[in-house]
Amino acid sequence: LLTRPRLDPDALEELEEILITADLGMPTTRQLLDTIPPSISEPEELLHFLRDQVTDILSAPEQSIPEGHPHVALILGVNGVGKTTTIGKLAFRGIRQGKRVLLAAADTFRAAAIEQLQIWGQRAGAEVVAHQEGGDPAAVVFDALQASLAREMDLLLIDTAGRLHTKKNLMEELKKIGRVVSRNIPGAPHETLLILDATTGLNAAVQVREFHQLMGITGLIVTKLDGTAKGGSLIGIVGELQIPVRYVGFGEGIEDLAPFSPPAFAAALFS
Amino acid sequence: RLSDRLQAIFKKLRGHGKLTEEQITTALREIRLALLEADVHYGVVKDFLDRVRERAVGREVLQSLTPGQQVVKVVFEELTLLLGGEESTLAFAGHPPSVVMLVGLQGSGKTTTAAKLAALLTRQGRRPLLVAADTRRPAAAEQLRVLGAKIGVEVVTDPRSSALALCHKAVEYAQTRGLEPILVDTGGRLHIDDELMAELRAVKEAVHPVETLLVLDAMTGQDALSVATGFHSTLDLSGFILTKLEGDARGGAAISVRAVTGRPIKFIGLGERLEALEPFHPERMASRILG
Ligand SMILES: Nc1nc2c(ncn2[C@@H]2O[C@H](COP(=O)(O)OP(=O)(O)OP(=O)(O)O)[C@@H](O)[C@H]2O)c(=O)[nH]1
Ligand SMILES: Nc1nc2c(ncn2[C@@H]2O[C@H](COP(=O)(O)OP(=O)(O)OP(=O)(O)O)[C@@H](O)[C@H]2O)c(=O)[nH]1
Ligand SMILES: [Mg+2]
Ligand SMILES: [Mg+2]
Repeated sequence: LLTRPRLDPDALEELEEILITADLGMPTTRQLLDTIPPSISEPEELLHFLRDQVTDILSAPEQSIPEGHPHVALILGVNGVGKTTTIGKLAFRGIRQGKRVLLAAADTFRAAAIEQLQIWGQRAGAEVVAHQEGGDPAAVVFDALQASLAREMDLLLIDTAGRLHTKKNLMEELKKIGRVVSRNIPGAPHETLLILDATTGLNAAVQVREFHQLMGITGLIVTKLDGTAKGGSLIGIVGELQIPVRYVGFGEGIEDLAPFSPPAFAAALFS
Repeated sequence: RLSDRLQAIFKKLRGHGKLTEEQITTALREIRLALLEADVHYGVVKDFLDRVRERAVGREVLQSLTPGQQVVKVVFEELTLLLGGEESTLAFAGHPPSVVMLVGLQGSGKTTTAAKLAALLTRQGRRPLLVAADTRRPAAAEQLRVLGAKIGVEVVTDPRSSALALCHKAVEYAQTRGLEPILVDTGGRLHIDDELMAELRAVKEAVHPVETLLVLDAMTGQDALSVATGFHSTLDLSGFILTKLEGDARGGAAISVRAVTGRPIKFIGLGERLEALEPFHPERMASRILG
């Protein structure tokens, strides 16, 4: 399986198990293990080396974010990953930074999605633009864009309905929302953030590729890292697509969000 | 596809030649890769391969004219056996009202699935009762209330009640109104959150559910094993419901949770509409996992 005769095969298998069970997938696991230089043989050294490799991969993408006023961020992802909750957390961060924050309740499909976002808005101190359940999400977005201009908002966060990337009509709807944003505010959306659930396995890579191809993803947010899942599929994703991870979610509370730290993530992977 | 890859490995064998050790090892490696790619847990794959190896060196493969195809057949059969064997139905208690508890990680689809089950039971001529026992998530009760209204099923809610108190209230209500079964939607939680797991255990010990079903997202990766083990050891699960299966996740988590608990997968969720719930079919899942 691996061509490093100087390394103990049991140690290698143990490493393989750590990486696979962390959801790295076999291709990324093999790539990583193949980078181990022949000079390394001690387990301590090995772990340190691999942590550095992972940190490097995750730090590589270009990190700058275009500035907008209002700064518009579109939040996307498959069902149940934590989009609405993450928007609550991002809104709170923005408010804490002294920004005027507006939320757009553009999930007009799922039962009580609007109410859920409105509660998060209240908790964060951000207003919410909403229509009726069953309405046109693009219309909500249009109103929110107008409101953020008229009321001189600093930050507009757009919540969208969860959707599987395999559903063509729903992906088309998303594309339409993107067009409404860019037509009404030049340069917007300044960020298109895909939310990934850390418990997701290798399908996470498919999600990123599909959403990226359709919308152009500018950043990733990984949620539910307070569980036992390690989110290792990120390594292959970031390596392949060079999309930066912006934040991590680690709980259901409004403050349970932090900027992504590659070394912290790498350390957690091997702990 | 796995079957193509295995054909290629065995095509060098002509007629009734003996399979080489190398061919078997190479075949097992391909199977291993396919299963890991499908998100089946690392350790579960190991055990599964031991079973396959035993059959791969047996007469059925050795004497086959198409050993590659035979190995695929063996893998498919072993997966189906592992996944299947039990009925996709809900149990009912000796005397009503039976309680069905839905549990699982955050966002797995419990609330939607509770309503789907209510819809299914209504179509089957029953009169179920939904209980919005998620007291934490913003607008959780409202979500279940809206879904219940769509299908004409009553929902027990109370913003000031604990999950336990709500369940007691629901049992009483069901008894007086002759409603059965009671479908309890609980809040998402981590298997490592002792306090929240204790809350579930307390509910279970109070209302003695005839079903304790783990609602699991089909795209769950390696973590499915710890999640299933965690929920099972605290609650003694009766089965699983795998959601979002109309997507393109391979669904290997199904193998992992079945292997580690021995409990059956009873239903699958195939969409967001309330009709999108079907009985689980082991052979279909096996061929999906094999890709
Ligand atoms: N433990 C944990 N739970 C989280 C985290 N982020 C979100 N959740 C929970 O995940 C569940 C789903 O969150 P939502 O915000 O509704 O997810 P969503 O992507 O908006 O879902 P849909 O709109 O239905 O697609 C909720 O129970 C949240 O509290 C996190 O970082 N950790
Ligand atoms: N595509 C698809 N989406 C589903 C399916 N089942 C549920 N969902 C969606 O998944 C998301 C989460 O569903 P919920 O029912 O809110 O999940 P939950 O487990 O109750 O979430 P928490 O209560 O926060 O733990 C929603 O957007 C649902 O519409 C399914 O079978 N397929
Ligand atoms: Mg949402
Ligand atoms: Mg719920």
